[in-house]
Amino acid sequence: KSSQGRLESFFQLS
Amino acid sequence: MLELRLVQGSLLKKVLDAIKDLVTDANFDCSESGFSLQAMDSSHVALVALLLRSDGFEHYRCDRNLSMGMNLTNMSKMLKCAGNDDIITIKADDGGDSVTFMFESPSQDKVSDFEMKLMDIDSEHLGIPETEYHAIVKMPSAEFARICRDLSTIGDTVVISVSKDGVKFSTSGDIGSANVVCRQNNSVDNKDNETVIEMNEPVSLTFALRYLNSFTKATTLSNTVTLSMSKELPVVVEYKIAEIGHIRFYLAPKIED
Repeated sequence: KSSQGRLESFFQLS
Repeated sequence: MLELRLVQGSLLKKVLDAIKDLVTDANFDCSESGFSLQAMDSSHVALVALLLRSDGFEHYRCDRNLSMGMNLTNMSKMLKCAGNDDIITIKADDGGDSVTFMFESPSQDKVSDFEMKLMDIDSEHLGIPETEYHAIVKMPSAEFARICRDLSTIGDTVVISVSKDGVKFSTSGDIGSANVVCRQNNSVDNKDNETVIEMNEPVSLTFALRYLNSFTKATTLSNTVTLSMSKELPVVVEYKIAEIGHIRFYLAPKIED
């Protein structure tokens, strides 16, 4: 089972 | 004061077609270096980064950095009114609440201007660090579009695996499963037909096909597409825009629970 990652998990909000 | 004259106006029309279904509202940032945009889709799974460098414009005047919030559906409506051969000029005043798109026919016998209201958009900018990717695949953009379209008729997600044997696209769904393998090839007569794989480490990531299919709307901008992948990082799907810049899509992978 897999879930959709979100971009904030990989890149920082600036 | 901002005045950007793009002789190949069709490029801007194509850019809008490529991003308007992914992103509704976005800030276009204008600076000395170019005309750019960074925006995420509403679910924060995909991001588009556009750059049109200032030296790609026939005339580029941007007195001070300007961020213009635009509704992309409305912008697309206006750009659809430009002919494919038209020269497009984007004009805005500092601190103004509108932007003007001017369309000139190649023979200069028809000139139109369309003024669009700007909007305030709270933009969430992501800092994307420069990364050495584990694998970079360059392939014909039409081939990539074909694979994404074909596989989405079978399943919702695709596993993209890069190994020394090539790049493999796999999916499965209720009716069955499918694998497409593209091997490195070298085309003597046409570089655009080549598939080139640079790999430091094998990598395998899972993505939602719905987003990849949306990215392939940029296929008209470039004959080739580049997929850059690293373990546990979003894939970068890049289309170069001839002589002027690029459009990059970032897509977060599916994560194993």
